[in-house]
Amino acid sequence: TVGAVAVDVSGNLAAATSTGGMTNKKYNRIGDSPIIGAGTYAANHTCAVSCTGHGEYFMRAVVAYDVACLMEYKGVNLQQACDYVVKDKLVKQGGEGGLIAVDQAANIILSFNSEGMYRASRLNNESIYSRIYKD
Amino acid sequence: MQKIAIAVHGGAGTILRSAMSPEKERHYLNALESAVKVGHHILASGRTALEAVIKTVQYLEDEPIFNAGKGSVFTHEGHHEMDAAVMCGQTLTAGAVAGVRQVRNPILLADEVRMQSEHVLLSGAGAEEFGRERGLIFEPDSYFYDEYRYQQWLEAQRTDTVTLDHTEDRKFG
Repeated sequence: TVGAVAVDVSGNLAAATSTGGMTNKKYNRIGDSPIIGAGTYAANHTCAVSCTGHGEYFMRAVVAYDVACLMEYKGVNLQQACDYVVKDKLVKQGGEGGLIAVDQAANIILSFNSEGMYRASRLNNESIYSRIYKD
Repeated sequence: MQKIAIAVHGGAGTILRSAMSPEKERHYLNALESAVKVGHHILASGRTALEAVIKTVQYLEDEPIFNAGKGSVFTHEGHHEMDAAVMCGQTLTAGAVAGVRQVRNPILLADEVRMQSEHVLLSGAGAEEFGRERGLIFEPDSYFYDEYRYQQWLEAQRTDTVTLDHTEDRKFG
């Protein structure tokens, strides 16, 4: 699975996700990536989110929308929302994976509960951050 | 002044350090950094976040080391079924496709659904038909063939398991 989230010079947010699914899957199984709110979501004033991992868990937890809702309804910041959903809620349910997210203030969160996540980001003209494993 | 930012991912899972050589790791990181450059250039030019994420994901779909587009894994039947979605925060418009085959860039098809249909999610043959009507590029199965993915599939078939990408020691039967 691959994905991208961004905030532009006008403060608008967007998210995109694409995947080839799971090896040897049957029955036209579909994961979270194309489900708006589960694997992909972009709001107007809160955040944009793209997920990757074991899709069934991300669908049941409505992960991407959950992050946006925590920010909108509970007033938590992006870091707190992502940490709660990925490292607490998903872990308790057994869901492995992670997400990337950005908010209107250009805060970038790359959060995962697995051994690693292929990830990279850039804020303004700062240098590119790229990692695979946990820091 | 409003800041610009972009982030990308290329999948998550139990990525084994023991299976990662320095050269392979550098290859993955180079691909991720190139993808970030694609999106950042668009944002730095004053263009939209929507365009940035679409072009960035399109770049990643064309990179065979990631499980999307050209690098998609094999289904049980030996095909490649791809899913994609895009959403614009400004307009709250969204488009998605699921279970599509032979579409070179599913993210472009998802964006066509967003822009050119009254729907949000199209699937399977119908989504492909829509893509052909919209003039998207389709590729033969050979375009999506990758020897590493094929070996992954053979192993999954042998053990009758379904596996997440990048998760080589955990399987879901």
